[in-house]
Amino acid sequence: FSTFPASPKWRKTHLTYRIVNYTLDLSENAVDSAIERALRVWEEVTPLTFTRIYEGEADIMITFSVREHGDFIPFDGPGQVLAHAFAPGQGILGDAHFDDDEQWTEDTAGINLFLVAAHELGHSLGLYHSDNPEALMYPIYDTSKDLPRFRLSQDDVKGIQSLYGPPPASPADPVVPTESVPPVPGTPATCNPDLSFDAISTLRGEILFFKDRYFWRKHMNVLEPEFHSISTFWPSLPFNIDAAYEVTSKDTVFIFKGKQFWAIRGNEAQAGYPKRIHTLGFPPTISKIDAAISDKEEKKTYFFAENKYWRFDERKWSMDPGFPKLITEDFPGIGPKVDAVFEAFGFFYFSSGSSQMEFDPNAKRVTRILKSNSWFNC
Amino acid sequence: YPLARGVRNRDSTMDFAQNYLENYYNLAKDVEKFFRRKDSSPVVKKIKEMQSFLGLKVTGQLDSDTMEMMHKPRCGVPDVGH
Repeated sequence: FSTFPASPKWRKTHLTYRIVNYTLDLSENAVDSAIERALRVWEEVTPLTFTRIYEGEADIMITFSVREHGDFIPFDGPGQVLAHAFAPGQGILGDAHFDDDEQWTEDTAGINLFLVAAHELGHSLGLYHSDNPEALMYPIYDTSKDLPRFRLSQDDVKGIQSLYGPPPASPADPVVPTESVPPVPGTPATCNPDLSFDAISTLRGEILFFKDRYFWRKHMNVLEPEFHSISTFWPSLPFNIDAAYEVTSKDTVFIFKGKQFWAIRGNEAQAGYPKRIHTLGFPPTISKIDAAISDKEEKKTYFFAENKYWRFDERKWSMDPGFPKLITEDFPGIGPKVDAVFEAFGFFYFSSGSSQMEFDPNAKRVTRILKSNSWFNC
Repeated sequence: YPLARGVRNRDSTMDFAQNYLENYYNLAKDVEKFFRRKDSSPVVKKIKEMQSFLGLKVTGQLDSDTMEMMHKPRCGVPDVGH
């Protein structure tokens, strides 16, 4: 691998990006997904995180353009140069430009946008070209890579970690709970008594417990949970999610992070996402959801944010009037704030830090207090 | 006709290669034309540098393998000199 001269790099780990315009070759959702997945490639192996912004100057401005496009390095029409990007820094530095005279595609029929974006964003983060043909940062476009299960080469990983180091260790004890994933420093420990969760959701009869970049997959009939990286199943999903819930009638799990939400069905991310949470009817002041659960009998979703909750009508696809209300008002013993919630055996299980409250929604009372990881057969 | 076409093809190949080396291997513009090529020339050195970097056999010649690789789609990231 190599870096730019003087090895410029970002002096912060939380970066912003903005998709300034779109190619007509692909749907906007397809472009969004390709860029998000490309960022995730680098996010997975560094302490870097990326937040999308929709206006103003982002650290990484992403544009599609043809020929001369304002940086004195014109594109060359179809073929040959596909894109270019600048080393980290202010203004145009860090930006990624894509030649819209190429035929951009989601597959390899044309030029695969994800693959090119992942390469260009490597430049945006400070990597220059590699002379290793296996590397993503090799300058020649190569579709022989396994795109559905794309992984960086060791050369790319060494390169980017020479600038930013490895991902941060989890506060939990770095012990690997099962053999589902290889031992990676920073993996949260299944039986750590202080374990808390980012989000919990059911999925086709199983329970998914999300934490950082990982999730545990617990089947009721199997004692030991499986442990996986989120990106193994859903490469386009973000890490460190805020909330998740399943709508069984739609066979869909909705995943929330910040002001956006995604939809997955099995291990397929659904087209048309992410969407903005405000399209659900939240006021502009709400910037994230803490937890969510769908009541399949009532066809209502309960969204929890800070010390309040909203009720959403899944049939009308709109918020019920009269909300938000205080959590403590209708869920006595819960809150004031929750991390995650899911339903099992007719009970709601609220997780807050390392504690879990079993709540009977009919009796409206807490029936048991457990450890958050009580489902893991510790 | 065949001769003229051959000359034109060779010229366009050399123009392409010169532009390629200028764009991606920091070959100084206008230092030399290909017809003055000799082993020690900056152009040949740049061809060798490129062949080495791209994992090709280092010949200093614009052979078919080299030209094929140079015609593949690639990243046009601005080089350090820009």
